Amino acid sequence: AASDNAKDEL
Amino acid sequence: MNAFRFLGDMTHLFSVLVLLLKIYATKSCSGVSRKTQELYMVVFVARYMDLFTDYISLYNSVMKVVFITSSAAIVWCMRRHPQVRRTYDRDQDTFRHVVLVAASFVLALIFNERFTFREICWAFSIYLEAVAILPQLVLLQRSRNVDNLTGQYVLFLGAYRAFYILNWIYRYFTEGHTSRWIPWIAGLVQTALYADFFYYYFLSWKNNVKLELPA
Repeated sequence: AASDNAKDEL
Repeated sequence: MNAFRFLGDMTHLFSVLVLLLKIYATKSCSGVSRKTQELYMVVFVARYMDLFTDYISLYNSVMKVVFITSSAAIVWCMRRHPQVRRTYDRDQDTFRHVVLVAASFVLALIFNERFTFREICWAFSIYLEAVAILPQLVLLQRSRNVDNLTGQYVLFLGAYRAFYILNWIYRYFTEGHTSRWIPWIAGLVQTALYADFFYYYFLSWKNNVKLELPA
């Protein structure tokens, strides 16, 4: 989901 | 991974190394806000809890460990190191940073991607990071003279957020227009907070005078 790819950032 | 984000992570890493260098080399933390460092430690712990559950990449995991340990090391130095702790401007570093923690937490309860423990912690860390620099900026205004290492520290920290904004723009146009309001708005607020510092830093650099912040 959109929120998941946000989690690949530091 | 794109160049903007990599540059952002590197300037962020650099800002922490500059601060550690300043404290370790000079055995002094004068001009450094311990409250800001404590807030950053909370930011990293709250955001990187997925360190042990979700493996994204070696780079991602290594950087998370580095940020958590370096912010903890800085706080430890400022609280426990016999020489360093004496140089802490206790009576100057008076920002009530508990308010920032509470406000960020309430915001995270209201605005989050999903009402789960991890998402709320993540949003909390994003909001808290946006305002974590405030005690440091207040301390710089109070102590007026900004020693160059602390000045560079804030400069790198601001540059890191500016690179991240470029990274979000890049990702928006290249990875399908996913809108990520939480980091975007918080990131803009955070970078705006640095804007006035950048302005005075640039003036002092242009006029080749010591960085003086207006009272």
